[in-house]
Amino acid sequence: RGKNSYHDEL
Amino acid sequence: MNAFRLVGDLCHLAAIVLLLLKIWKSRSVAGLSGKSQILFGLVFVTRYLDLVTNFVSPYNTIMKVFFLSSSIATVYLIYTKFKATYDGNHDTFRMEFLLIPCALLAIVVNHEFSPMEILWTFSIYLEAVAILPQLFMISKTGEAETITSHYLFALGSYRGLYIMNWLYRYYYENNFDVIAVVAGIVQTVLYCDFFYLYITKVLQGKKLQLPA
Repeated sequence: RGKNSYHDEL
Repeated sequence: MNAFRLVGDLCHLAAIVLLLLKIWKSRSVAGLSGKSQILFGLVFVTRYLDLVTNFVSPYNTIMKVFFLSSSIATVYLIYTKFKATYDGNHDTFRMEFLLIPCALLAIVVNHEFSPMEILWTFSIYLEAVAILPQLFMISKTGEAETITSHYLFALGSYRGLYIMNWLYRYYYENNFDVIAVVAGIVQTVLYCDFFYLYITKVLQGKKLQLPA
């Protein structure tokens, strides 16, 4: 995945 | 996962269930903006591409699959099965006014210039404004069914609760994503007017009707 830090959110 | 996020997700889930219930029980999509639903469908498709590349948890996967499939089902119900009840004459917001700026902004303002990341960013920007065709439709017709109001309230609450979740993550996990937070605040602000009407009318047992 990319760099966003909320990748675990919906 | 903190409580704000869990309750936020449950509100999001409740919103979608309410929407499907409204359609199913009334056998009608009257008062619903097909355009908002197309935009939400696009939001889920572009955001959840990571379903096939990145496993987070069973909860995450199940919710993503449900959001994706229910939003596609809603679009299908509006434009095929219940097309006769769809009020297209009042659903006149131009989708390209939202799609083009969101796409351009996602290309310019993102965390990483890669296809997956740009699509994720696009989905965040688009989600923030995807409800506008629905709100525009209500402002044109001047009213909304009570169950549609409940749907909008749950949908607005979800992103509001996510803001609390982001504050929590900032303080306790040192985790912060400026793109999601700014877009989430914009998204929540767009519902403020509706929240006011919901609390002052729908919760008092009245139908949501705008002053003439």
